[in-house]
Amino acid sequence: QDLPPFTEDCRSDAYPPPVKDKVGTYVLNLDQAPEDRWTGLVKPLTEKLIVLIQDIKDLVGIFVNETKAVDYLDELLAPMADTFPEPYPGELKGIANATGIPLGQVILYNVFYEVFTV
Amino acid sequence: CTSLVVEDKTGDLFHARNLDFGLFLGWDAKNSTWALTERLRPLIINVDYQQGGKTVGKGVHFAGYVGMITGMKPGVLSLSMNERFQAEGGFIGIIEWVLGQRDGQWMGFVLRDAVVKATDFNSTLQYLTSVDLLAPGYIILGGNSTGQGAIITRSIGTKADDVKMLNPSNGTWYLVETNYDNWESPPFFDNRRAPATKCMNTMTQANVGLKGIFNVLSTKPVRNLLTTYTALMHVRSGTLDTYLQYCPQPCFPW
Repeated sequence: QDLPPFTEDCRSDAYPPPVKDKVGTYVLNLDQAPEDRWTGLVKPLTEKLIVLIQDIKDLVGIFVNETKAVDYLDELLAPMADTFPEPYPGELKGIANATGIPLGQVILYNVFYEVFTV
Repeated sequence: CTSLVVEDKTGDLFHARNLDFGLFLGWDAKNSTWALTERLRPLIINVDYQQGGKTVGKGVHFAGYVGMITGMKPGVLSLSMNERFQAEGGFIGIIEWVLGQRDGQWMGFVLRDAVVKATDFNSTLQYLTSVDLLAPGYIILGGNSTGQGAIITRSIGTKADDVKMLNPSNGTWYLVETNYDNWESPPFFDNRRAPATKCMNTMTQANVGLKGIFNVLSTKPVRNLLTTYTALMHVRSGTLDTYLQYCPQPCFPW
């Protein structure tokens, strides 16, 4: 199309994609307590989550003192959990417990869409 | 992001989306990729919501993010949400929330509840057109019957600026939504709508299916450096297939 090689003619060969790229499935049992239902998914991915959130913190650090900002965010955002509708407070606290990531940062990750629209 | 909701000649509906994220959130010069986008990809997972051992919803998540921005209720409807850039963005909603004004709701939570509790396309369409939101966005909805496809253009608060519907009988057999209001031309520097439209017309309605719409979403620049996954949804069969997407250079940065 218009700007090769950054654009291309309409693909007709992309499907099926490689099996290795197919995403797995996690069963979220809503009969389980909110605090426990995500643990089976997030606990094994703790390192990857920490790296992701560290990336966001590093970006914050470009503009302000990272340590202070992160402490402030934790202090500001953690209490927000209890203002969310059920079952989200329990789910977010459960993820924080399972991964060891501070609750404020788990909340930042979960409201990032609202933040990012700026 | 790019979302498609498409009706084939038999009145069957397909919904698919590219999830693009990570713009300007760190550039990895060594690999010429957006840093956050690469961090997000390993966290992508399909989630099968079950109650009493029965599936009541399906969604595509970044692990740890409990809201839903891509999902479906098998047999009932499919949903995807694309970001809308507005001066009155989500940050204002957050400030209102922190200051104690709690009638607005968080996008990911609202959409997850709407999908899991959905009974039909029309009541869900009405709800998502008016629910009080803290952030703007485009909510793309697909159903299980002919004509059940919509792009709901939402501002913050209870305002919907526009609802564009599928209308196969007058030739609107598909809807494309990227990140710009559908009644205006997208900016010249980020026009993924034209290539997507061109490829949909090249495919034609006769060839609508998971394969055809995956090919459209895999075509550069609809697929770009920010694209983390493509999700394919077919409500009648309850199919939600998600595939990681990459865009090796040379590739559009967004």
